[in-house]
Amino acid sequence: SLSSKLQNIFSKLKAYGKLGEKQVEEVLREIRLALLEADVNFKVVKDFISNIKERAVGVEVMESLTPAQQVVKIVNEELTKLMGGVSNKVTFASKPPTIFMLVGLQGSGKTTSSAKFANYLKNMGKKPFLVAADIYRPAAIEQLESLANELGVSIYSDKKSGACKEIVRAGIKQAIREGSDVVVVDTAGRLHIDEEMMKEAREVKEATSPHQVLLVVDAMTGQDAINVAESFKEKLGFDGIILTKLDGDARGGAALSIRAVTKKPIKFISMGEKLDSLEVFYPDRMANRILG
Amino acid sequence: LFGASSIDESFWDEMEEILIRADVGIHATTQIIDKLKMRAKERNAKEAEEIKELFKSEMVEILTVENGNFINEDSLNVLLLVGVNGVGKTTTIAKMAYKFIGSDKKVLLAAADTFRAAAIEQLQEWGKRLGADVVRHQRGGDPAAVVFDAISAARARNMDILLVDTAGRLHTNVNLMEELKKIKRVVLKELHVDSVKIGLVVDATSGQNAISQARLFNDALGLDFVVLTKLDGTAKGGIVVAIEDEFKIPIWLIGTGEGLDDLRHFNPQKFVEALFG
Ligand SMILES: Nc1nc2c(ncn2[C@@H]2O[C@H](COP(=O)(O)OP(=O)(O)OP(=O)(O)O)[C@@H](O)[C@H]2O)c(=O)[nH]1
Ligand SMILES: Nc1nc2c(ncn2[C@@H]2O[C@H](COP(=O)(O)OP(=O)(O)OP(=O)(O)O)[C@@H](O)[C@H]2O)c(=O)[nH]1
Ligand SMILES: [Mg+2]
Ligand SMILES: [Mg+2]
Repeated sequence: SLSSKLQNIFSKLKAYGKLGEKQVEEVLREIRLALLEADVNFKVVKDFISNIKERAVGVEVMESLTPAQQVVKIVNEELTKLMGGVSNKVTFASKPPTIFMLVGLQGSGKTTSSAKFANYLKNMGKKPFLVAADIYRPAAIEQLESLANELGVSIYSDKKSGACKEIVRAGIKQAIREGSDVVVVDTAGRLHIDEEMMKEAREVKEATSPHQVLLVVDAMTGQDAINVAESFKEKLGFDGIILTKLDGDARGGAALSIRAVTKKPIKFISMGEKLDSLEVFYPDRMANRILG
Repeated sequence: LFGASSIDESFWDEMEEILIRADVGIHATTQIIDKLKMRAKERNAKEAEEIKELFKSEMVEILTVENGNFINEDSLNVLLLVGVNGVGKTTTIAKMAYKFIGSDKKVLLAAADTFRAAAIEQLQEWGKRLGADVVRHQRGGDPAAVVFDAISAARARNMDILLVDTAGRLHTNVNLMEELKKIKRVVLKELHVDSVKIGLVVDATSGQNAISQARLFNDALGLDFVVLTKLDGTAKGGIVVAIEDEFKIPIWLIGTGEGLDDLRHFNPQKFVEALFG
């Protein structure tokens, strides 16, 4: 782990009492290595390291009796700060139904997360309603229908429609008719550089006025995470992030990069394929995982 | 970017940034840079352009792995695609089928993802569009049993190629990795090892975790090839450089979109040019 690596450096350098600039450089190298291995964005790491350096050569570490602990503490604090406070509280629209729209790259986990989120809302005492707005992927509608059926959640789908806007409008009407108070809209995977598909997403957003747009991101995403998030923010706009597939050994540095650059909160993490595997996001736990 | 023609520390920093931002990873990048620094010294290279070309040729070398034929002309070939969730296995199976059918091969598909919602339906829809049959069982059934039946059907119908789609799974899930080993055992009971090829599908957007994926899938099954998908995005897919460097598994195909036609042979030269582009 990073803390034990840092301890190692300090014991080798016999850094008791004063902490020299050379020791700080060595520590920073280790931290940089850990963050890059964890897929944190190159530029975000650069900025982060210079922030740490500024604090590390400051008085608090220089005067500290346990410089290693001090540096680790600073790194953890800066990381947790960057990850954002605990912002997991799901908010709802003042007038129902509250509409959530899930977007993201192909295969990131949107359809599964839509169902999981509906389940989460159901357990909260809400009456969720799913809308299958992916009209492109073979059997995408069947996939969400199957999940809705498994959960006992109502769903609107139209296998004949070629217009997403119409599907979501009809879906919301149906949800209101049934007395549902939350609608979760699953959309097709799309590239942030696919102008046609980003335009469609904007149209669906305009047609539904969602309370929140959630960007679904795979935890194993590498350096490209920032391109994707910035693009989705600029071309569509989103309010929060769902980070998926954290049940593996991906360090999840993309979470830090996206948060640092877009300032948007991570709302949930997905810890598996089961429908009850959506969890609230804890920034300090994520910071620890990224550090390794 | 290469305006400065002198080779100073900022030049090497620039090269490091290109490679890391392409997901080559800090470790493989450091190794490549150290090697290039030596080479530059040996050749007394002074021009940035010259060193840049050396970088490219070094990476092409890493990415060029000796690979025999993946398809035998005169017997049934079984190709099994594996990988973590959502990387593009099912879609790649469809694209490969399209490619083989285009070369007049008789192709059969096996829906061995018996777990995920509508996984079987997804492959069946592709089969319909391709005019290829899909061997399937009930959802929740034993994937190895599906594969066994598919092999019998492939033999009975004198098929050239059987493509097996498997469920996405994390390489760290021991039980699911055991399930794959069982599928492999079932296949090898029926066919000679030369007729069976196992391919790992890797998403170009993935970061360093893909190395761990390659390692564990290779340890469990032995991998014959890699397919790198979603190269039509902005991710460079440089993770394959690190994978190649460590495991030497040939990269056979790349995915460049969601249509049947969006599959190409991996070309190390073109890939490296795009990475630096
Ligand atoms: N292990 C694991 N698998 C997950 C998780 N979330 C989703 N998956 C799996 O990831 C794969 C892709 O999930 P989908 O929900 O189909 O992804 P998607 O974003 O809707 O895909 P497209 O609609 O094609 O863009 C499926 O096999 C899911 O079961 C997770 O948290 N952990
Ligand atoms: N842009 C792009 N999308 C792709 C590519 N290959 C697959 N996809 C998309 O990625 C998503 C997931 O593809 P699947 O084939 O379902 O992936 P999978 O690995 O079988 O997923 P699981 O079975 O759930 O693990 C779908 O939306 C595909 O259309 C590619 O090369 N480029
Ligand atoms: Mg989907
Ligand atoms: Mg699949």
